[in-house]
Amino acid sequence: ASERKTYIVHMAKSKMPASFDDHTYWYHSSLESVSDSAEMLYTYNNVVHGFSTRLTAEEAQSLENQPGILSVLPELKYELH
Amino acid sequence: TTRTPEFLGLEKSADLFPESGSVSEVIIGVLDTGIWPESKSFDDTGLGPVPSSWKGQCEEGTNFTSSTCNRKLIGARYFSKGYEATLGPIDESKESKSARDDDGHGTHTATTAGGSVVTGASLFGYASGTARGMATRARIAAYKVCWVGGCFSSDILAAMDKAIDDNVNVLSLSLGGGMSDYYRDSVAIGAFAAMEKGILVSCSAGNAGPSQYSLSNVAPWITTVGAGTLDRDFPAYVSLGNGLNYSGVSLYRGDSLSSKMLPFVFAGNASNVTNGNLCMMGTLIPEKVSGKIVLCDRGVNARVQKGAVVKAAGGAGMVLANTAANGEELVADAHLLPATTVGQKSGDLIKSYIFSDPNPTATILFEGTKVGIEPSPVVAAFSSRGPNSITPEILKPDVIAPGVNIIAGWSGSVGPTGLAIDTRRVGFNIISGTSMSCPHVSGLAALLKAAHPEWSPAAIRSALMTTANTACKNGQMIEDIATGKPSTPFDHGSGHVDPVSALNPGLVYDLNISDYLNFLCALNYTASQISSLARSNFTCDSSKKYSVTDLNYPSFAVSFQMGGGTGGTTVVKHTRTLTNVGSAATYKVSLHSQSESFKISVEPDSLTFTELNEKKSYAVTFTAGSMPSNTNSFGRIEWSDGKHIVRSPVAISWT
Repeated sequence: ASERKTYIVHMAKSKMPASFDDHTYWYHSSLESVSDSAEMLYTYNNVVHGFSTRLTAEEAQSLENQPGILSVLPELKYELH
Repeated sequence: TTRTPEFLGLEKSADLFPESGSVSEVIIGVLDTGIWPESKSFDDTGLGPVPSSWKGQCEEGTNFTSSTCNRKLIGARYFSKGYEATLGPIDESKESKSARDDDGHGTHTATTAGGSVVTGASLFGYASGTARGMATRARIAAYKVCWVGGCFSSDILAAMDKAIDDNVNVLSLSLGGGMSDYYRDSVAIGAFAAMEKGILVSCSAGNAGPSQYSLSNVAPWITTVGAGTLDRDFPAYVSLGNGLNYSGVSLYRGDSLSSKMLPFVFAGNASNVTNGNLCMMGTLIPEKVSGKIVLCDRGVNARVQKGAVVKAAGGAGMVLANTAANGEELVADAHLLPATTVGQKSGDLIKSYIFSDPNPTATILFEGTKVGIEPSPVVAAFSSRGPNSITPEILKPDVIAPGVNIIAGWSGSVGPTGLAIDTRRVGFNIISGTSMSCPHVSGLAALLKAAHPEWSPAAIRSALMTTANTACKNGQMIEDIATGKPSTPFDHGSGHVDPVSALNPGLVYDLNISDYLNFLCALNYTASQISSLARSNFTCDSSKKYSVTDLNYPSFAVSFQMGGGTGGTTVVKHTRTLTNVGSAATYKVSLHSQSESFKISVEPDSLTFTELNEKKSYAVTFTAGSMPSNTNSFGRIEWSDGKHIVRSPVAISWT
């Protein structure tokens, strides 16, 4: 249960509280609300409104229930063709 | 690549293609294993300044400086945070923490799409000629997302995100990851954003053929590319002690067997393990193979590794026999010892000889490169096949392109087999896969983008699809090498790309963002799923009836859910809109169906266009009776003004 995996977190940018000036602060705040130690790997601007991070399953589930979170999807591995 | 430019008609029709200046404004982004910048294919002689639209960078890293790029290779970035988060820090003694390609695959795909002209290219003399990418004047930007341990979706998304910022025009991804819903699939998500910005995304269909439902990258905003052969072969015959010869293929270069007949042994009889026939590492008994030619069965481990295993055990040569999984498809390899690959039928006959003769002998005769092979193209057995498992109503793959035995640029840090023990270094390598066909289409899309900068990604894809060939050079229908029978739209999509015809398709099936959003509504995606995929607050209109069959796709897939039912007929309607990209003309429809099991009707049957970009719609009705489930049937819809043929394949399935 404590094992961390990479997740891609999709945020509803339109639901960003007015108290945030910048969406990246909102992303960080959302992440910090479920984990003291998780760090962002990437924040995405064009392809996704959101970020990728390492979370435990419990943290991922908790994050999914936060306001403004669309989905918390586990990372997938792709292969060359 | 050599030969494929001629095979696709690019050389003969060079004057039809856009001026070099406009092509040099097009930037192809390649997400792959990185790049080998020293490849001659990235020579920037004669190229002007980097396009002013370019916002990318040449990122520094292991053995890669900001000055490594030039006017050809204009960008190089790497994305490893997701990879390292899962598998730990990159071991820089094994792979470069930079865009440098330690694998070869990324250099191969990038040079295929947009490599400069290189004279005197070959692999050990095989496939010799002048190598060039499809769009020789296009610029290349490399985004390294694949590492020794794989390609991770967080890195792929980051690379696509950056490529969009950088202002690429075409994205080429020769990778895939199974079959997820579009809102869970990072490639589909990234491709949606790219499409919104007018970037054409070309992806490989996958190498899981010939099984049905084996496609990757099937989102309708992606151009999905399967693989076919070209008219070139590398014959290497097995000559048996009984006087019979069997044809195979090989890229071996080195000391030959001098036509000397050597003892011949089946690997399964030279091993103590049950799967000894596969020539896995450490499974051959040296005393039983030393000085002999060994017959190994294909499967499980890499083909070239089997050769290395035979060599390590003291074998003098290898015959690699296809099994049912590969049939008669012959993929050539640069083996480390004299070796050839034979089809399943030949393999079975050779095994019969080994088992029946008390002292079997053989030799291998290498014949070099042969061109003009017919029939060609044929669909590669490995090329993934439809139906589309995510949305059966969207026919995939879209097209096929050359993907078997393709020569292109290679990394200087790895041998042509990719094996650690292969110390040979080559500037060009010959490999196979839908990875190789995808960048052909990426490069062709770059040419079309240069010729028609106003065309959307959907219009470019439509031009490639509706002009694709379903017949070989000899006039016969394209075959599926897996069956030896004519291939179907589930194998070849709209057909084999014909870039010369695609320059002037007459009409196109265009699509914009709202068309795709309506498509997502038709899939009953929730608002949250749509927002995850498309980053918009788009809400499906509950009063509107959405239908997947209304997506203005250049092909038709119709799924009748009446398997095993009795009596009655079912009707499915599709609507399409054609946009005139040629001169004023009247197009008339012609309908073709392979069987009496279904009927096609089109209303109206004639469309008159008087202006450029004029749009006209038509409705198609597919009517079918009851058929057993898993039955497929095929047809096509063609619009022609006498000069152009705008062809759409039709695939009907009963489930």
